Amino acid sequence: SEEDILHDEL
Amino acid sequence: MNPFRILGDLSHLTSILILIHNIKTTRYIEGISFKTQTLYALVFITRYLDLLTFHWVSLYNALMKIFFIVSTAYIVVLLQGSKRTNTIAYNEMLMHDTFKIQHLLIGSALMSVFFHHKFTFLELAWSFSVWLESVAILPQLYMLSKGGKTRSLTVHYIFAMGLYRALYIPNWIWRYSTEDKKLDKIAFFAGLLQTLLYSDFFYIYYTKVIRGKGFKLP
Repeated sequence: SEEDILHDEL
Repeated sequence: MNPFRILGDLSHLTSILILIHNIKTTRYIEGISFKTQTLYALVFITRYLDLLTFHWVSLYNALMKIFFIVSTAYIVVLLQGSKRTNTIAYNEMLMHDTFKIQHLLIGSALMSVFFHHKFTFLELAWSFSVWLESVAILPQLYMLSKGGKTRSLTVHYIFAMGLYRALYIPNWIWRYSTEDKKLDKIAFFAGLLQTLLYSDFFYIYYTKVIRGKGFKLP
């Protein structure tokens, strides 16, 4: 399964 | 995290605290766009829905997200609350707040359908919020260009907001060069657009308020 996209900026 | 990112986040946080301080300590809310502040509240609520999944990036990230949601919602509540306590100022504020935000909402929704990382609810909401944030200042800009009533919008608030946008650009350059040429294109292009609008905001503020002030002084 695809990895979750991590939005690390605010 | 690089220094530009940290300073950018801190200036964003500071700008919100300055605005809250202004609303609470002065009676003048006329220069504030209720629509812009409502859009910012919507921006943070739709962007940080990932808080609910508990896949948190870091404690810093989660706490900042909670701060941005709570503080912008609080600003909207404060402005709305002035309807009862400061009716004249409240009506003044709404009277000049005439920008049609439907276009911004529809435009951002369309952009999120065209540009997103994944076709999932969370990712569409994230993209929508990024595009909406880039244009959310427009009602404020429009109000400022028409009336120039900016007593409660201090130089400090605009400076801190502009600084936050400006600092995110060297942050992306830093990240692009250090993190394997990775760049979030949606955040980058929407961010560029937003920075351009802020430079316009500052220009109008400068010509209308700083230069105009000399004429108004008794």
